[in-house]
Amino acid sequence: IGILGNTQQKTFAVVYDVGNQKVGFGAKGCS
Amino acid sequence: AVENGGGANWHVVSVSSLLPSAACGTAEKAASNSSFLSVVHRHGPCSPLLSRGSAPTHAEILDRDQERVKSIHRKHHGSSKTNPADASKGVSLPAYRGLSLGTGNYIVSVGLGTPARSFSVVFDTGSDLSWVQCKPCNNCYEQQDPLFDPAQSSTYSAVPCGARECQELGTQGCSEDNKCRYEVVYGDQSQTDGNLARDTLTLAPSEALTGFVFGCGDDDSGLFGKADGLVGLGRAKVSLASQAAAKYGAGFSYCLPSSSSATGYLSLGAAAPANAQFTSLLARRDTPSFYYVNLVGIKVAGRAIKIPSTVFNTAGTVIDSGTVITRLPDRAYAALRSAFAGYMGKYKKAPALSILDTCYDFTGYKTVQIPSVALVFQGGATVSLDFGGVLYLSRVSQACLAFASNGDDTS
Repeated sequence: IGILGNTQQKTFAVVYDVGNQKVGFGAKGCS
Repeated sequence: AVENGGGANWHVVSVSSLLPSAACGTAEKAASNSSFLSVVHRHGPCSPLLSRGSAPTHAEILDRDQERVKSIHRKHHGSSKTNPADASKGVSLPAYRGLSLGTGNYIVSVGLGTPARSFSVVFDTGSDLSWVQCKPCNNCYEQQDPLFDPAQSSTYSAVPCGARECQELGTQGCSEDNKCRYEVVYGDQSQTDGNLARDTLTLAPSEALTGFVFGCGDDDSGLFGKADGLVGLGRAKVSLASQAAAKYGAGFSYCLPSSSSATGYLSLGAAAPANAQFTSLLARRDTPSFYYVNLVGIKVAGRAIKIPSTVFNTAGTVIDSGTVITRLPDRAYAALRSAFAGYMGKYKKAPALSILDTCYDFTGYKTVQIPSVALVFQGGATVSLDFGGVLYLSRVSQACLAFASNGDDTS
């Protein structure tokens, strides 16, 4: 398996929408 | 410091801005008025943990990251059978074998008890049970704050052995006074044992979760640093994410800051920014704590690199807050490395840094221009990484492509 690590997640708003079974990435979520 | 000088396909960056500041920057403002916690890097200047003098080197962080990756693979392959020699406390049947903690963890501060007392805890999407060290303690490591004292909280109660939560955790049995014992053994042999308990968890001044189930650790050891405990955001019912779902909705979001001197957030509830791109969140029965996504391609400088679809068409990809460096199937990593290096020919090569084998020396440059890297997920979501997600900097003379291979992808 691959693993998406935290370095690559930096500054994105990472949304775990468990109710709808989807995950989202919003650019420039924080500095 | 990061300009869009080369268009969306390039990062143009001032070299002087590459390393994090020695001082903590201003905190991010809350994007919502609900549960909103500040997230900081465990070893950065914003961390409330005082052990910064003993922060690991970059090479140590990356070396230990490999231990976390190994433990994810062990769990995924179902090969984490109990080895009595592994149980540091001499317990022959660890109830739950978790992930290595690594050292790239992020910290949040939460309140526990009534009146609430503040604790700085690691946050981890790869494990489930939240815990703090409690009084009285038989064997606790030194932590940042005084131990949580159940006797000082008017809302504390021990979870009895017959409770559903006790049964679901597969715990270490009952104490003589009918308290449910739990044990978590992490993949790096860090360990916490204690009583399963309930109390009020305060997330923000006016936001609290009553009856929050957590571990009250009284026998803890391992690589926790000075953290007061851990908050688990995995998929199981006991995780903070699951326990908070009834109040905030099923989900959570976070943003990890670009550097250790900046602040991000963790928010319960699944409110999404307008620009978010979504892909399916997947689950596996054999590793029920993990969140999986399907990575299907990679773009470098806006161009899709040639990777056979079968390379990604394996078991999927775990998205994890506790692994530092993204691991790719070997052929995907080789293609990424080749494409990236093709655009970086003007820069002098630098020695490898632990697991990172494609490094450059930016000494003498005022600005550098590096190709963008975008991850393409099932359904088409294309996520162009922040500059900090493309290069990992230990120093200006050693900036490395921030990806690593998973090893042989044919096995």
